[in-house]
Amino acid sequence: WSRPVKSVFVTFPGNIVKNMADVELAQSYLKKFGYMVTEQRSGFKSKVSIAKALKMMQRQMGLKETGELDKPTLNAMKRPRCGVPDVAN
Amino acid sequence: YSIYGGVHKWDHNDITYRILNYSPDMDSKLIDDAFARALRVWSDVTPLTFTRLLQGEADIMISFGTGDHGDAFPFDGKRGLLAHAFRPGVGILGDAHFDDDEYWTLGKGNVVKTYAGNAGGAICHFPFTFGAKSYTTCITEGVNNSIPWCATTADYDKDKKYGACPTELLFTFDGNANGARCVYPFIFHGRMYKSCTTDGRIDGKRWCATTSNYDTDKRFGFCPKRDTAVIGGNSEGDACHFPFVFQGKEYHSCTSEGRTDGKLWCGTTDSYDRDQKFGFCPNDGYSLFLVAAHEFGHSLGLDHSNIREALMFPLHSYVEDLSLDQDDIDGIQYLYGNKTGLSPTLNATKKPNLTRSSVVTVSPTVDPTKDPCKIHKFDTITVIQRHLHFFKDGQFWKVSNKTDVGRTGPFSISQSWPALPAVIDSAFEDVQTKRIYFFSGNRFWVYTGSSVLGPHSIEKLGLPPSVQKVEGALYRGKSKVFLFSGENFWRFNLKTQMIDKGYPKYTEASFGGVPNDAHDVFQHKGNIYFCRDLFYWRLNSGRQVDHTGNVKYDLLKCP
Repeated sequence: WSRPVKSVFVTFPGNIVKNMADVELAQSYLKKFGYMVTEQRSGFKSKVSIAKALKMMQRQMGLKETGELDKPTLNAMKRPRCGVPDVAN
Repeated sequence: YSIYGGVHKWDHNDITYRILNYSPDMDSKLIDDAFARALRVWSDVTPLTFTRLLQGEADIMISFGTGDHGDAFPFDGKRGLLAHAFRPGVGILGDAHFDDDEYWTLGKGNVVKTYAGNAGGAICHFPFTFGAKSYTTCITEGVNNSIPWCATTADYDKDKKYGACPTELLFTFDGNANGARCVYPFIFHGRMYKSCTTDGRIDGKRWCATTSNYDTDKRFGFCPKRDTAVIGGNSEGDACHFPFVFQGKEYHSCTSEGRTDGKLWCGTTDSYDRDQKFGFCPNDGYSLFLVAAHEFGHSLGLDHSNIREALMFPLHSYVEDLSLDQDDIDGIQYLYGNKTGLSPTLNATKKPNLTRSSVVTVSPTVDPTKDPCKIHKFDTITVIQRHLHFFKDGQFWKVSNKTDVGRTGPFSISQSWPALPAVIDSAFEDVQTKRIYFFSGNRFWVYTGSSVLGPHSIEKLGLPPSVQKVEGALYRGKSKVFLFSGENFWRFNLKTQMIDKGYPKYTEASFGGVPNDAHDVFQHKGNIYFCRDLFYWRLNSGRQVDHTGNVKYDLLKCP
């Protein structure tokens, strides 16, 4: 029987440890894809709260609309996707 | 489905496209084929045709780029954003860009086209057996010229079908050497190179000289990506070096040792401990065909859908056999019609039958005490039989859509539509069938001429129980109606008599610039009106607020 090998974890060169907090990631995502600030066609900008923006994003992605940054929402934000904003500008 | 604000579509059906450059991940012929098949996804269900241009300006210009690639939407390296495209129009509009930091395949790992050999340029078959051993990459076993090869069937020993794999020892691409092979060693800036290099370039592309001295001859080409090339790490494009040493131990294949993320990696020199050179082992990659089909949907005028199964859903997932979701088909056919060229919604030639009245004609019950110009808020405003109808407390007034002069009324709701209550929240006319739908609270009625069905619960239409009333209705095309309530709206399908999948949507996300507490929504003379009290926000055909005004003075023609 082989003995379990104790893994040694190393930091690989060039690996940038992204310490971006989940909230920062979410804010960046919500802004990038149009949920956070809806630039309206009349020329006015209306700021949307994070909870509301999250709800919009959750609805778009078919997730439970909690308005909170829960795990399914974070996972969806980390999935590969198209770069076109979801909320048209 | 969603389309861009207003209708942005090509004004011609013979769309042209041009491929400006290629990814080194796949052979150019495979890329050509992936794009052609992706366009065919849409031409199969519409009257659109796609013609490839080799030069000049095409409607859809296709290119690969990395990071900041010249538009306002930079890519973000590996994973994350895969591609983007612009809605139809001139210039950059219509164009599709693909992130070349991604590993582009057909979704199932390496796609390696062969050269020379006896397989006619077929794709490598991985795994294949050779000498009773199984291989999942191109190999140099059995040859004496270092050119990697693969079998193009599962069993080389039986079928003897093979071809050479892409290697700079056979050819280069782009550059200025007409595809000549690399010459090793070569001199660049006085230094000798024995392999492709990224030195001297800021885009990270691997290149080589095609003569023995770049400094004097200036001839070069880019190196084709070998199927064993690593992705990312600090040795992009180099091949794994097996065996390699890591933490004093020898590895003969990719490993996840030393990593917390489980990614498979390898050393690209014989000792990671000494050189610290590594990269990630090739994975399945992203299907260029699937991503391109999605992007071309944008290029044709579709926005993101919120149906998970739809091709136009914004998140990428691999499917073996793509078939468009009905939502995608509905969307693209809304814009361009079906294969026979008949558009279900645009350019409809069928006119409403004006000879058959669905409204029971009654004489105006003139009541001088009921002056609509003194009303501060109407129960609902809608268009029925080309007349704007203003409903309030059991009565209504009409203003002709056509003549736009004067108004008639008040008329009694109970005389015109006896089954209805005094307060109507919303109404619309199905111009195809002449049926008129009335909503009050959580109930609705359907009038056809003088016959009526209802009341029914609005839940029967598929609206959730939380909807207390329908506050606005917007007839869209032949068979769809947007129903508004609160800050949401739903799309009601008149054919199926049900709410479509993917709803509700936020009103403000689709109709920018209007109040989210509007209580009347209707279409009048090609514009959309959202009303709050006596004020209205008018959206033009491009869904842009182009005017705000007063219902009384502008629509009701009050003095």
